[in-house]
Amino acid sequence: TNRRYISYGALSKNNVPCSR
Amino acid sequence: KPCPVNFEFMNYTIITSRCKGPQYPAKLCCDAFKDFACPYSDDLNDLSNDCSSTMFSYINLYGNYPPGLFANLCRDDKIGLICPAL
Repeated sequence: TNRRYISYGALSKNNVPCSR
Repeated sequence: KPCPVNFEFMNYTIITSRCKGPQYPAKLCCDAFKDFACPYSDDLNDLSNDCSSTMFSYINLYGNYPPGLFANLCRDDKIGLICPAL
């Protein structure tokens, strides 16, 4: 069966590109 | 490309009722996140639209979560977060 997944690419949108 | 899913008025309590600070337990938060997001995985994984950015905006808004919480907390497999079987 092919399982669904949430890619790390999609998950990485949770990161904000500021505050370093 | 706009997102075909409207994340604005969704019910986020599936996440906010289970994933709480200040601890944000990874298991609870990531399972809750997957329960919410997995039905939309096809659109979220399509990085040519803005679905995932939009969804995270609302998750962080409704849950008042720190930026990057789920990205930092959730790891499953090499390929990504494995969704529970339907």
